[in-house]
Amino acid sequence: AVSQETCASCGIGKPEESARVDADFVEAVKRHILNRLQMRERPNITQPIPKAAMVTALKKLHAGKVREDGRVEIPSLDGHAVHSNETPEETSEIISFAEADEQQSSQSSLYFVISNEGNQNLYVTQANLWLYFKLLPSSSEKSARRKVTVKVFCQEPGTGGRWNLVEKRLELKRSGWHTFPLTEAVRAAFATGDRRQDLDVRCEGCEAASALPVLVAPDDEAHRPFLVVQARQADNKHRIRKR
Amino acid sequence: GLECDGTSSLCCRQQFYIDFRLIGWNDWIIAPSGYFGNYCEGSCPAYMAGVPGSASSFHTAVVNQYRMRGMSPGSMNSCCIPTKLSTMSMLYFDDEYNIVKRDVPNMIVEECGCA
Repeated sequence: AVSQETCASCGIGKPEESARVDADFVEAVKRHILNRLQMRERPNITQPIPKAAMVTALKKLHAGKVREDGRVEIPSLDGHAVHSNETPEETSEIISFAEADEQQSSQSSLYFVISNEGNQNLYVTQANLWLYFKLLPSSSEKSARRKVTVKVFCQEPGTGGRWNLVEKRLELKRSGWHTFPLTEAVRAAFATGDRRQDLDVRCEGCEAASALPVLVAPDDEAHRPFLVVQARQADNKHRIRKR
Repeated sequence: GLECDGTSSLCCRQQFYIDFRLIGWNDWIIAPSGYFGNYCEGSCPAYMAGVPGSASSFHTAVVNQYRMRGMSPGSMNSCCIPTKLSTMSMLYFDDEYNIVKRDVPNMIVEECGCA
């Protein structure tokens, strides 16, 4: 048999061979990306996040710019690579969107699930809940200065019932977003490995002020509440280092 | 810091870009739209080992010490490895209702060298 190399017309093997090499290489790169994200396999997107909610969150956090064609650009990645001499710290920002518990009748409850896929060994440096308050047309003039007290009850994971409270007084001049610090509650949730964070949102004075917090409302996806968790890799002793 | 252009067999950086759309990953990776999976390849002849600057490393320092003592570290060839890496920022969906923005260090090979 004429060896593949010298037989010009037998070159047919070449493209297949190089295609196989490329396919192997693509698989290797895929594996590399998943390893670096600490994932076993790519996530299975069962319920896509409503586009309106995603665009709102990314715009609010400048985490990404959404272009006309729908593509998203990350500002810190505008075409240049980030060089640093010291070991760069691996930081994560997790944006989790609120979901409503069908079982729970209360209109004021919602929950977040921050999966641990790719988030092992994370230390929560900051966590904030973003809530949108909508102002309804008010009949009386006095509600022009609409002062309300918002109470966010967060269920402490693993305690079966204890709720912690984050309280904030707001003066609502127009509809808009407001943030509530939940670092302790989310840090506790991460520490126990329980990734579900149950919340109950109460607003004293909202009725009189003709205002209401938008929770999980299918007809108002752009104002779905979201939780922003800033985290970094925990100290190295826990991390498995490849030799 | 050489770029592989097919004309030399010396240690160089081979650029390799993967468009996430072509591998069906653009449904869960929001940004960037692809990954520079560059890699290093090529030979490191003796005269290239220990190239000063970013390529020199502890290994090269040891090899030079051997040379100064007249001991030829025959088996200690230098190898063509990444000598400058950069961080990649990624924005992606995970398998819950989350968007994750992550700065993954040492993800993109910017330069190769013999060390």
